[in-house]
Amino acid sequence: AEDTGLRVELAEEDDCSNSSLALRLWVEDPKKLKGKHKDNEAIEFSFNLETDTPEEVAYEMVRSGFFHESDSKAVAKSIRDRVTLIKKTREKKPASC
Amino acid sequence: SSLTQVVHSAGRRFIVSPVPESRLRES
Repeated sequence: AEDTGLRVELAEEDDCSNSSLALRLWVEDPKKLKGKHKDNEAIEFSFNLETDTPEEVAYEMVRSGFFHESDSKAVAKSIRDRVTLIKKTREKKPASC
Repeated sequence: SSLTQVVHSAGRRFIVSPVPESRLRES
């Protein structure tokens, strides 16, 4: 995935049955972001695979003052990449989940 | 930890905590 300078990871073990994920996002490469942001803070949030969209979460993060409007695309993309990865992992190994 | 801050936005809860130094230099 193209590097947005942001990192998104599971904040908790994925139990695969729950549609709500606990994710954590932080700035790994501040140079890649346009707007002002707090770079030594990780933001933990829940993401529901069925009802939430990366763009919506990114918009809420901008509105909460975590990121600048110009970086909301990068935030949404980093969330989307991680969520897509998690969905693929879940499809591949339903047995061990 | 005391540095953890909870921010509510449009019904979603964001928990802000410091990133461990080790994670920052990992990339």
